[in-house]
Amino acid sequence: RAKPGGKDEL
Amino acid sequence: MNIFRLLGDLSHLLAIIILLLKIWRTRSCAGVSGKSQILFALVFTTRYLDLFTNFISMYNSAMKLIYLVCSYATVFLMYFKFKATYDSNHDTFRMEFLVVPVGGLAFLVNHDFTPLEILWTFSIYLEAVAILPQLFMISKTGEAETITSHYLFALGSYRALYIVNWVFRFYTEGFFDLIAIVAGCVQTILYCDFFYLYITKVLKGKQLTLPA
Repeated sequence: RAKPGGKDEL
Repeated sequence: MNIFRLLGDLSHLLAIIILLLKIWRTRSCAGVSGKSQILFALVFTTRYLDLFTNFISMYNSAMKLIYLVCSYATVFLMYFKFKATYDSNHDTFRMEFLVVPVGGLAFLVNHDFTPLEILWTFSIYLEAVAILPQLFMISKTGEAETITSHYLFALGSYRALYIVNWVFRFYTEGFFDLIAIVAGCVQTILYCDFFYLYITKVLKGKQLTLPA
């Protein structure tokens, strides 16, 4: 699950 | 980073550049929905606020900046420089019908109830439906210029490639982001009808026209 605040995708 | 994501990002970049070049070269934005372009500028603005808070990589920051600058440049060309060619009487989709429900949903369904996270969620939901004014415009006029259809194909392929990337990441890293996946699937489904017309008409050298 994605870390809120740090998104590596565009 | 995997090949599907890279291809998705490049396809997205290609779409944005096709549209900018089309407008610049023909000195006209006829057939392009300014509403969709405003919504995309809003999508990038609300999603990439993390440029100021999180550094991921040079690639990540550079692409974010390029998307932002290009989307604002497109809006500028449409509403200022080549405003006379903007087909506003065919671009009648009401943006508030998308922005308001999407804003409400972002407040209700998100990973974390913080301003940046809600704005990111808003951008993901809004991106899924931001193309609707453009598709609505094409359905009103019944046709699209070939270059506009190339733009739409590249733009639709981007999210379809991202779906493959998410499947790949799920199996290789155990990573998944349900919000992005559901919205990305909705977004891709909206393009299906267009993909069909693109493959059956544009790739055979004909202009994209809607069946009567």
